[in-house]
Amino acid sequence: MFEARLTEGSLLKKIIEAIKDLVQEANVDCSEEGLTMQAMDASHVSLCSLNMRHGGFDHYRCDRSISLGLNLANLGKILKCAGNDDVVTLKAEDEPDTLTLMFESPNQERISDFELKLMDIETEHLGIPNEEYKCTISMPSGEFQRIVRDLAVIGETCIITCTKEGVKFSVSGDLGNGNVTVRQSSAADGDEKDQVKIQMEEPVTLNFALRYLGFFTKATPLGSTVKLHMSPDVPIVVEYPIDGIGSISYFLAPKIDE
Amino acid sequence: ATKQKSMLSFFNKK
Repeated sequence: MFEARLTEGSLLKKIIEAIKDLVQEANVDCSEEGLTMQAMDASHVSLCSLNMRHGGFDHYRCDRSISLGLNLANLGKILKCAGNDDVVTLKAEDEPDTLTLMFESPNQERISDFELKLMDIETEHLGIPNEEYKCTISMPSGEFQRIVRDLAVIGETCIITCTKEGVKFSVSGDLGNGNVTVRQSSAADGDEKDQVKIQMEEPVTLNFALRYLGFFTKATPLGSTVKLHMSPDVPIVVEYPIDGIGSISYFLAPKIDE
Repeated sequence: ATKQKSMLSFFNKK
């Protein structure tokens, strides 16, 4: 028996919205520790990793580890039937063919349940090395979204350069080129969540496809902060912490000069 | 020109 209850059901809506354009089908693995999902996009250029700890749920029970093969677009359609303030409960048997989703309105006046058919999905699980990154940038997620959206109008590839002073996002295309530099905030600058913080061992410059960075920014509603982890010649990690429950991390392979 | 690398060239299959 698997049962997981989230008072803030809208969180689940936001998570699926953040993944479904990148990944069409995925196995969500449920265990005593919580929910995890690892999936690559169809062209194997990026990888999305979701982690939701059991302690982040209001109720969590998982007697036996199970894997839920989900069509994320279809799950998104069902989650659209939930109100934004609804409590969402997920339920499945030990050898499930379906996932039951129950939505309860805050005053308990409306209770609905839906069953989503599960799929057998063959996936390749990748071992992600535990890397110490040379640069870690923490910045407002809305700022990152704006930069990616703005630069995507000009070109396809973004050069991200991280130095101690700041992070520079550069793009060039047929119409011209552009740069946006965000500088490290000084300690006195406003709210913690609005700050740009850079931890750097050595400067890093890497090229990335803006199209994929754009997919990642669908996670912006999940939190005020995004963290970028970079080292030379390895995939960037774009990590969105989800307050109190876990995180969603996107890995994107760089573009490399031939 | 830059070439898009695949995720599979960085992370090994489990």
